[in-house]
Amino acid sequence: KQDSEAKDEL
Amino acid sequence: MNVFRLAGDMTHLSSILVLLLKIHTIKSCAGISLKTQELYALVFITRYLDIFDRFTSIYNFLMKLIFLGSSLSIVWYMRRHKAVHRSYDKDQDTFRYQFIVLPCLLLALVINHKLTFKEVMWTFSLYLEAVAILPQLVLLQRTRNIDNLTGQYVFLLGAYRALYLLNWVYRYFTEPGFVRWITWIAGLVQTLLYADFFYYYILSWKNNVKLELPA
Repeated sequence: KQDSEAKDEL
Repeated sequence: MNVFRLAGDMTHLSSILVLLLKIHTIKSCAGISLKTQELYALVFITRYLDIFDRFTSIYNFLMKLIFLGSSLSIVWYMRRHKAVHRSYDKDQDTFRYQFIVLPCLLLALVINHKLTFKEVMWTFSLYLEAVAILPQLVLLQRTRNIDNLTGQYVFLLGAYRALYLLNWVYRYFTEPGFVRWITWIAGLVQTLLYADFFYYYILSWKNNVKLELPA
């Protein structure tokens, strides 16, 4: 699930 | 969001504002690499493909719009605005795109979390951002007179990366299971590229002399 979690940063 | 992340984003935003200030008010882009600016525009386009279908927060959404808009407008100014374009050091800005873009694309195809278009593009944007500063650093080294705004621009970009590293360290210790190898390694490489510049920037600031990088 890393891929979706990683996108809260810019 | 922690204080390092927010400070990192604000530093990133300031770097862009410093560059826009130079371009918009002084009508000059002397010492600025168009190649680096175009690579940054590509970084934001490929990273924010999900801007309309993945909503995390108003803050993230607005910042994405600002980064996309500002990077595209900087490229537009440097290419299309007559006075700004005249000040562009085209002959010095010789770094080849393909040396950067192709390896990043290949790496993103091989090392990613999921082999889908959006995911590969997102991973590509991380690798690309890590090395997109290279044409700018090469140009700086060739420029005998680095003006204050250009020096500050690169310094703020490097500071933004350093603050993101601190943000990850903080998140690692405060959020259980927070591990992001691809983001971390790309971010670490990116920050290390600034080490040499930082050294000379701080030296020139301490000795109160004009910034000049050794050939």
